[in-house]
Amino acid sequence: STNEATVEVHSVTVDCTVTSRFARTVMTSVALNKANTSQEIFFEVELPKTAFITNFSMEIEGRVYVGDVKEKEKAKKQYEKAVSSGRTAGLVKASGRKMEKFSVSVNIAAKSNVTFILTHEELLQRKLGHYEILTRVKPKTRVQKFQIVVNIYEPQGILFVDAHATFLSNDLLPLVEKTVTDKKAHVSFSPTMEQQRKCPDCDGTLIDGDFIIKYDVNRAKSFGDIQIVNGYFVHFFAPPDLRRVPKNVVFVIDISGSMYGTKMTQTREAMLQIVKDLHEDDHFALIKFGSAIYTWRDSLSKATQENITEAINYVKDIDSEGMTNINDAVLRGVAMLIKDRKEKKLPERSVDIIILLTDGMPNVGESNTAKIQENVLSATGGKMSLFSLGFGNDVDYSFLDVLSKQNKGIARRIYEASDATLQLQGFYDEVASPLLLEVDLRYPDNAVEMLTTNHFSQLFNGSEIVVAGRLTDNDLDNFMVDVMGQGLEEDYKAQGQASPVKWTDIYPDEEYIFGDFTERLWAYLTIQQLLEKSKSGPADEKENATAKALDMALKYSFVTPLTSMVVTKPETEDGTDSPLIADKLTEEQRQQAERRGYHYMSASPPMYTPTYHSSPTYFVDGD
Amino acid sequence: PHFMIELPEKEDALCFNINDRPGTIFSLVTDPQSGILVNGQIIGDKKIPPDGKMNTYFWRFGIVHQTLGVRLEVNTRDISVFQDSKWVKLLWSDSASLKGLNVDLLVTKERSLMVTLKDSVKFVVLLHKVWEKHPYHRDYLGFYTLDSHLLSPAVHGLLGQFYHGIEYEVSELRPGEVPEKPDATMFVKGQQLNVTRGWQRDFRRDMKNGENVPCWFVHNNGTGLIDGDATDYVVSGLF
Repeated sequence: STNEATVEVHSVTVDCTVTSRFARTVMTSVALNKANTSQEIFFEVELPKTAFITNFSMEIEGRVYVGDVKEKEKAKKQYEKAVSSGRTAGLVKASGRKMEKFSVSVNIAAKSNVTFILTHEELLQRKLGHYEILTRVKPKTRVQKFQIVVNIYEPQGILFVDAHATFLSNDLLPLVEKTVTDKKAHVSFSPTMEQQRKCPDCDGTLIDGDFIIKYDVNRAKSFGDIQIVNGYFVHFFAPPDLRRVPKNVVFVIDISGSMYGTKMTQTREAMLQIVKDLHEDDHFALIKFGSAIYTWRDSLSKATQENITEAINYVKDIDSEGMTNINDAVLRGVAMLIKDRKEKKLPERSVDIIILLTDGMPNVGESNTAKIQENVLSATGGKMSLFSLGFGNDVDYSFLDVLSKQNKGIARRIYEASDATLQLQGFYDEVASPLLLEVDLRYPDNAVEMLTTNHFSQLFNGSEIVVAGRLTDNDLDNFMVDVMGQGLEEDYKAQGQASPVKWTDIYPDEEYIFGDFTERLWAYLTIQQLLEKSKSGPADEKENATAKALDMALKYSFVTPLTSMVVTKPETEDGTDSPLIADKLTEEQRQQAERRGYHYMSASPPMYTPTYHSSPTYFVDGD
Repeated sequence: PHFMIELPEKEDALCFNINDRPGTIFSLVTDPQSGILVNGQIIGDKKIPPDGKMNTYFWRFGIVHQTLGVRLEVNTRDISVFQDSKWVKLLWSDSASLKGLNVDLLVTKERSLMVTLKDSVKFVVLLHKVWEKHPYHRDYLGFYTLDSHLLSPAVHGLLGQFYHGIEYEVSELRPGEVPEKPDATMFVKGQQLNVTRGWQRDFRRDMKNGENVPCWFVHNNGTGLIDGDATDYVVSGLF
């Protein structure tokens, strides 16, 4: 990006290669300073928040400056002086719900070129029956060479590929080229300078928004699909045609004062739809809580038409009141499930789920969040899943995250916006259809090591289980795989034999692509899981997980919450050299940033920087 | 005067104004268990300023610690301390420190008085000096509680009732009269209030300009946020 007409952006290319769900994206931009004096050129790109930056480089006057991934604390220490004098700049900032922004600027001499290259990698997650590759492009001017190229290699076979962009007009639509063969898909988009033009007499560009590719692969039956490459294996498990397992779901809904208004309306709307969509085999209960706890009925009800109609009437009347008593509300839900199970009111083969929706921190009853986590874990005994939805920014996401993870669930943030109803329904849809419970994927002990998690409480419809590991024997011809789980009527058992993939047969001309993909996929998955472990569990396990995650992030050069990428810019004319640090944001940091943004922006004059004191202060003074 | 309840754990603050006829004395802190009492008297501008808004300020505080037998009167002119059966007078024009058995005082010339009452409370009184010949305004005081955790649960008063925290929830942010000051709905003490996001100044670090602290402003003399209404806090004497 540049504000000066004297900078010419020669090219912007986004080159994404996906191999067995592992995506590597290289974003390259070349610009020329046409002016007779040196000037600052900015490079700003957005990447998915699920991705790790792995590389960054700048080429200026024949010299290449490369980012270096270091332990976060060491990076900070190394640049302590610069940090304390405010001379470093964080390169990564949260941007919207799905992305984070990487930005760097550099001073370029007159008539010189600069090339920026940023690489990031991620394992695409299957959600609601597809994978998604999201590329956000916002060149500020038209670009001589603009190109997005995505190549997808899926040895399982590609079921479908959809490509669309938020900025596609009728004129640009035909420029999206898509070629899909059995195991390979190629999507490209490369408008000319003229085609990028926003209007006949202006210089603006049409290219501004999200380019989204959705695809799915052919689902392998029985034990799934295993790929072995260069001593590492990855196992994808999401068999088709499984019947859903009935669920017993207790909705625990916050109705405290802060839910008043739009949030309450959106919750009602979402709940009405969710209740209507309940499967007739499911059982459900509704608990609303402010300071007090109210139950629709004392036990779960089968989702018959009659019960759903009555529940709808109850939901319609939900209104806000009181404060936030999370502890007692969740415990009431747990007790209800335990009691109904004991009294055999629920199908034996079914899954128990609590869905907690809250927008604030507990402030009535037990308000110590650690104690609430302890109480809930002790009550559930780890036997049911707790999914938490944190509505808005006033709830501590990390509290909900740990609460859910300790109880076989996950937490999700719901952003306060006009589409909050859809966000709530979307999350519910993801977890609404459990297909298998207690899924175990087993491999011969003597053949594999460094396995990622191989036990999963549930497999949901539309998702996928991924396990990766290292083979102890590089020359392994095959190995046996066992998959076990609890299905609707009987236990699910599948066994298979995996052999190394012959990439040369599948992709005769492109074997070079696959070199280290499986190993990096394994590393990415391992680090993600270690980072999760480092948040909950006993202290020594947390420490261990953190140390391992750090080691691997350094080894594989991933910018994670434990590592930083240090970018040293060329010295400026006055001889100063300001290091830049690219960090990976955690969900909590994103939320805090949004929370501050909301408070400060809405509350303060533009130049104001607030000062918070560590202890409460109560004062009275003159205006 | 503006009242501010800063809640760093929530990264938030609440504020309200209380105005009444000049001369009115308000109870700011009262803790019957420890025998602590802080009352303040307000004063008005010299005459109504051109904007037609008559401001009131605190100009005099009476502070009593019955158990320790300490009594202080702080006003815009001087500071009087009664302890060990005698009165001591300190002037704002001098820096001074007084270390007693039960009370420590630290006067920073023309600026502030820090008071530490043994095992109970610590606070600062700020002196705002206004140009003597200012046509409307006059000197006034600010009162900042620094440490109140040792006070009993029974502590009350316009400030004291917040010493043990306040639970509230805010929702429905919406455009207010001024674009940068949105309105919202606050649920507090079982009531639903219309509040406005604004900011008020903390003068501890910058006596001249103050630091803006964003806060949820509760209208109508803090009605709904404070227990009862402002008139319930009017007392007849400084001690």
